Amino acid sequence: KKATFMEAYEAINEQFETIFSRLSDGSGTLFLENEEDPFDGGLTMKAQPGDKPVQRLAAMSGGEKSLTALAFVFAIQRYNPAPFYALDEVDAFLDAANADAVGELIDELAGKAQFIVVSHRSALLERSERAIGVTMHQDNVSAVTGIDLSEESPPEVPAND
Amino acid sequence: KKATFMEAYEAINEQFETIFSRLSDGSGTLFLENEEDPFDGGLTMKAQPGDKPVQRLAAMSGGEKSLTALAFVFAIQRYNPAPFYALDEVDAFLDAANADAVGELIDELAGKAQFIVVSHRSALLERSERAIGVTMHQDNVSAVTGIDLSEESPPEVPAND
Amino acid sequence: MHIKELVLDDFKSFGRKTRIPFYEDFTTISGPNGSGKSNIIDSVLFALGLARTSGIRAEKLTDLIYNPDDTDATHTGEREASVEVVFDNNDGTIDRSQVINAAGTDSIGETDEITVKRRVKETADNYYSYYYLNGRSVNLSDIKDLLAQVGVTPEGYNVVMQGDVTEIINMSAGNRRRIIDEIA
Amino acid sequence: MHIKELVLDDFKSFGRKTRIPFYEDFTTISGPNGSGKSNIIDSVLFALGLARTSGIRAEKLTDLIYNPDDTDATHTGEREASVEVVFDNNDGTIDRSQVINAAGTDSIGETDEITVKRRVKETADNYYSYYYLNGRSVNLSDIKDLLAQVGVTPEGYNVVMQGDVTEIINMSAGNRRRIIDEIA
Ligand SMILES: Nc1ncnc2c1ncn2[C@@H]1O[C@H](COP(=O)(O)OP(=O)(O)OP(=O)(O)O)[C@@H](O)[C@H]1O
Ligand SMILES: Nc1ncnc2c1ncn2[C@@H]1O[C@H](COP(=O)(O)OP(=O)(O)OP(=O)(O)O)[C@@H](O)[C@H]1O
Ligand SMILES: [Mg+2]
Ligand SMILES: [Mg+2]
Repeated sequence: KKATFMEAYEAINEQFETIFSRLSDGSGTLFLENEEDPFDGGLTMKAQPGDKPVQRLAAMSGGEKSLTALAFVFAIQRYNPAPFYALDEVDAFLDAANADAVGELIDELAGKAQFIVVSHRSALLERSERAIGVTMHQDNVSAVTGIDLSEESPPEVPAND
Repeated sequence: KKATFMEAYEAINEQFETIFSRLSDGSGTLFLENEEDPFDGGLTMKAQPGDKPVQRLAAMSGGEKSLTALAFVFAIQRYNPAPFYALDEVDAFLDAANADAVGELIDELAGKAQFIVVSHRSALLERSERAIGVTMHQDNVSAVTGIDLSEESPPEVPAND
Repeated sequence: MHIKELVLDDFKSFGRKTRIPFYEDFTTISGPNGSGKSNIIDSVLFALGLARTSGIRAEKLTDLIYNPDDTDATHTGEREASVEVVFDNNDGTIDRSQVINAAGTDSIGETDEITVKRRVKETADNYYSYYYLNGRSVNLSDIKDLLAQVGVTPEGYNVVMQGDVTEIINMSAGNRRRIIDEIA
Repeated sequence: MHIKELVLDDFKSFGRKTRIPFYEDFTTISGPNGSGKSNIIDSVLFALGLARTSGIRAEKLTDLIYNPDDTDATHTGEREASVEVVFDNNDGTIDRSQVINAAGTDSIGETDEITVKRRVKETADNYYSYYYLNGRSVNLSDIKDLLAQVGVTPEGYNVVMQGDVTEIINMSAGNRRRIIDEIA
C-alpha cells in the first residue's frame, strides 16, 4: 500500500540527499514521476552537481550517472543497516576525484560496518586496512594472498591504476 | 537473405579471431546459435583465454566480457574500413594488462586510420601522440586544451589512474 | 558482527579448499581480470541465499561446482561445492535465542561464532542442496530469516554485484521504483 | 583522410564557439566526469548523421542547444547550435566527383578539405535542421550517402559510445546477431 511505500521512500530519499551532497559538490534528490500515485509512475533521480542546472539521471554524464546510482545504493543500505556490505567494482566510470570521494565515504562507513570491496582503482585500494590479492594459477585454480596494510607494509598487490 | 548474412558473418568472424588472439593470450570465435538458419537464433562469442576451457560470453568475468565485446567492435570496424574511429571509454572494466593490450592495438591500427579515444586510463593516455584535455568552467561551459605529445612534452592532462 | 572467514571448497574457480580471512573494517580485493574476485562475492551470495533475479552468473546450480575442463563434459561420479561463511559474533549482534530458533535445536555450540554453510552435490542423475547453521542441518529459509533480522536481505543491496550500478542506471524508472517496493 | 578540426558552437556544454584540432593518428581526450568529453563524441554523431537508435542522449534535437539554466525554462527568441566537421582530404580518399554528386552542384571549392556542417535552430514555436557540404545546402541523406562511400556508417560502429561495449554484452543473442544483419 502507498503508506508503506512512502515511508520507505522518504527515509531512503533522506539518506540519498545526505550521501549525494557528501559525494559530489552539489545536491541531489530522488524523484517520483507520479507523486500522487507512486505506483503509476517510476522513480528517477534529479541532481544539481555544483552550480549546474538541475538534471534528471538520463541527461547526466557517464560518471555522474554512476555516482548518482551509487549514492542510491548506499542510501538503500543505510535504510536497513547491516553488519557487512560487499561492493564489486562500483567505481568503473568514476574519475579520480569521484573515486576518491567514494573511497573516503566507504572508509568512514567502515567504522560502523564491515566493507569488502573489489576494485582496480588506487583511490580505493590505498584506503583499505587489508588487501586481498587474487590470481589465477596455471591449473585454472584461483589463489588468494592476504596482506595486512594496517602495519604499513607496502602492498604487494599492484593497483591497476 | 542468408547468403549475404553469412558472407558478412564469416568476414567479421575472421577479423574477430585475429583481433581476439592479439588482445588476450587465448583464442576466441563468434558463434551462431543456429548455424543452419542463423535468423532463427542469436549470436554470441566463445573464447578460450589462455588454456582455460572454452566459455561462452555469459560465463566470463566482467573484464573478459568487456575485452570480448571490444574485439567484436574492432572486427566490425575492420570489415568495412573507414578513415576514422572514435571510442568513448571502452576500457572501464579492463585490468592494467588488458588496457595495455588494447592501447597497443589501437596504436598500431592508428597507423592506417585516425583514432580519437576518450579515456581515463594511463595505459591509453600515455600512448597517444596528442592529448586533448576537457574541463567544465565556472559558467558551465566546456573548455578544451590541446597538447602535442609527439614532441615529448609532459602531458598537462592528469591521467585519472 | 562481521565476516571473519570464508571457506571455499571447489566453488567456481576455487578448485582447492581456500580459506579467506576478513577483518572488521575495510578490506579490498584486487587482481587481474578473470582471476576470481567476483567469484568470492558470488560465494557470499550463494551461502547466504542473497542472490537476486540476476543471480549468481550460473545457468544451473551445478555450474557453481569447480570444473577444470570443458563445461559441457558429462561428469561421472559425484562432484560437490561448498562455501562456509564464519561470522564473528562476539558483540552479540545475533543473540543465542535467534540461532536456536533458526536451527530448530539448542545444540548449536557457542554463538560468539556463527557459521553458515551451503553445499551443492551433483550425482550422475540428480543434484542436492544442503544448508547448515553452526553445523546443524537447516533450510534456506531458516538462514534467510535469521539474516534478515540483522538487515541482511537480497533486496537490500548488501552485496552490490559487478554491473549492478550500470543496471540501476539503465533500468526503466518503473523498475527502479520497484526496488523500493521490494524493500518497503 | 582524417578529421582535422571540429568546430562546436553552442552545442551541448560548449557554450562558446570552440575549435578542436585533431591529428591523423592517435588522439586521446581526457578530463573529469561531466566536463564534456562525450559531448565532443556526440558532436561528431550529430554532424555526420551517425546516431543509432540509442542516439545522442537528447530527448529532442533542441536539447542539444547550449542551455546554461534550468532545462525546462521556456526560451524566448531564437537559439541555435552548430557543429562543423572539417576533413583533411589531401589524399583524395573522397574524390571531387563524389562531393559534386552529394552537393548537387560543382561550386564546392577545393576538395582537399571537405566540410560537413549541421545546424539546429529553435524559434518560439518551431525548430529547423540545416545541413551543409562545403558550404552548399544539402539533405542529411546526401551526407550519409557520401560518408557511406568511405565506410562511415551508423551501423559500422565507427563511433563507439560510452556504454556501447556494456550494451553489446547485455543484449540478447538475437539483437547481437541483428548487428550483423544491419551491416550485411
Ligand atoms: N565452475 C567453474 N569451474 C572453474 N572455473 C570457473 C567456474 N566458474 C567460473 N570459473 C572461472 O572463473 C573466472 C571468472 O572469475 P571472476 O568472475 O571472479 O573474475 P574477476 O576476478 O571478477 O574478473 P574481472 O576483473 O574481469 O571482473 C572465469 O574466467 C571462469 O573461467
Ligand atoms: N544542452 C546543454 N547545455 C548545457 N550543458 C549541457 C547540455 N547538454 C549536456 N550538458 C552538460 O554536459 C555535461 C555532460 O558532459 P559529458 O557527458 O560530455 O561528460 P563527460 O566528460 O563525458 O563525463 P564522464 O567522464 O562522466 O563520461 C552534463 O553535466 C551536462 O550538464
Ligand atoms: Mg569481476
Ligand atoms: Mg562520458
